Amino acid sequence: CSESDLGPISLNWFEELSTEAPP
Amino acid sequence: DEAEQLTPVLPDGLKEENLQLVSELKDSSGSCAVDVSTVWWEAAGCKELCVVTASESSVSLWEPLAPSHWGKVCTWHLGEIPVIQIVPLPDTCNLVCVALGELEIGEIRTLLYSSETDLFKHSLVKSGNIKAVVGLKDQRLVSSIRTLQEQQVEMVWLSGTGRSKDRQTLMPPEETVTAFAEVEGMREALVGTTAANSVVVWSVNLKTGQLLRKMHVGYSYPASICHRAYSDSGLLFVVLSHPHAKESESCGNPAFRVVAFNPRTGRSRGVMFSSLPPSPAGRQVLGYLEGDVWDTAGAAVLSSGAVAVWDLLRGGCTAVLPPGPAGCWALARWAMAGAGLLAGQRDGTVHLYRY
Repeated sequence: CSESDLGPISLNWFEELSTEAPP
Repeated sequence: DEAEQLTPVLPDGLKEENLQLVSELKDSSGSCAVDVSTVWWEAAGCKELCVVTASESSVSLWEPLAPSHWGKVCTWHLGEIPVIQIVPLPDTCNLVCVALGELEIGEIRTLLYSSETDLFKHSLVKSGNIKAVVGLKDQRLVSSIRTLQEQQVEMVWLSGTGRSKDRQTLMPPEETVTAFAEVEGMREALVGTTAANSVVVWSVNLKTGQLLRKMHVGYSYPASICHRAYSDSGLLFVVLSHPHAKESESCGNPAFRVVAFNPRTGRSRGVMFSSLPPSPAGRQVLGYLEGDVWDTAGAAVLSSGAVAVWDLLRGGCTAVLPPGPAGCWALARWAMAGAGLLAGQRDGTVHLYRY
């Protein structure tokens, strides 16, 4: 899978989404 | 002859040799078997992998005796409500968890042995209209409950005596959660599948139960059930089964799929499909009845009464167990610790196969 089909990939997705999500 | 006709044909011929029969156990109580599983059990300083069998009214623990022999250690007799399934608790010792109910799960109970009273006891952990439950590492249970107004999703931390020692409410998605899977190697990440065919991701610890993301699986494969999830190179890989595989024949009859999600964008792509084996010419198309996943192996009972096994990363069917002389297979479960495949029949016969 590449960024072209799935969009920009982040290795730290879990930490980033946890910080962004409302508590 | 009939069993032979019902056996699905593999493209490269029958590969039953990939499964080697190790042992058989048979519950002679005469009650109809509803589930089979494994549990670590320690007694007199000796920790062994034991087999658990469930009928509607009781649950039995079996220990390995001489090679290829099993002996019944004990039986828990449950009350009026029938046992529906065993809920495996990975890396937990001396604790069995079961779901009870009529058509749907109404109670979750833990079963244990108390050395103080020398009694085999059971303890209520959760009750309600339970739509999904799964046991996770570190003696955790997560479940979804539907009430008239809302859905409650809750994680329970179990004590050594099978009672809840902590609870955390998770933020529910709008749709009913139908299955859960922990994200391997990420203790606080949990995924679920929903009745509207989405994959949801939570952050779970004792302080928070945030819903981080909801990502649609696609309409081509209805009623996806998640079995395993792991994160690699910034992508979330989810192993899904498709209990209505037969109905989506035009999509290649997939019993299992591995789908890669980008949790940042919510976009997904199928990585590998594991299709139902072709049925012999002129016979009814095979359907998927129920299945289980361990590591990269999937197993399912097919409508023919056979059990099929797939390598989920290669997509190929690697073994088929035809219905036995005594009848059809009704249960297919992977034993813990890579101990093999448990195949069960309704009459209480269980075969353990090395895979």
